[in-house]
Amino acid sequence: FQRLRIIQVDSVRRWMDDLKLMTECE
Amino acid sequence: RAAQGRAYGNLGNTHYLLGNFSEAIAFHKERLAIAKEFGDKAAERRAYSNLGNAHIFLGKFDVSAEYYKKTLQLSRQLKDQAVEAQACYSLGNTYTLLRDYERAIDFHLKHLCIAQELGDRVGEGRAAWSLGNAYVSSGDHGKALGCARKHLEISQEIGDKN
Repeated sequence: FQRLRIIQVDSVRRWMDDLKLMTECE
Repeated sequence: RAAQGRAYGNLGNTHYLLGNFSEAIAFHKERLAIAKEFGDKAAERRAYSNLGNAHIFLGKFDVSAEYYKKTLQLSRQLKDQAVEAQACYSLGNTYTLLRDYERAIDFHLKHLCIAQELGDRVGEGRAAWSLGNAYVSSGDHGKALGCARKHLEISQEIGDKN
């Protein structure tokens, strides 16, 4: 998790924020 | 058995949304096994995406990349361009996390091409932003500037002040 907290690239951080709520539904 | 597969998928998604990524992975693996048993390619593809996403939050970026590649392969088989674009975008970001900028750029370019083909301006803007950042990381500031200009142009067009 430490590795995840120090992500410097804005576009990757934004992608990961969106990803948190992204599920492929059944 | 088919309903069991759907239930596993829903349990995987619920654990994921709760932040229980290891549990989510266990359920999505069960879902994947049943999808394969039935030859249900769409469900198999969804399971790969969900598995790729969950591994990101465990910091297992290399494992995510392998699952996203399987998603990409199936999206092509299923001729689903929107999913193919999504898989390329995920792979671009994952390779950026892995600091493999050459591969990241390659996938962001593929994402950009599909977004342009589909007339998806939001996707195109996101691809330009991501591509620009990958070029900066790889030291190619000239190409990064071109991407930043494209990102600005699209952001203005779609009214995205942020």
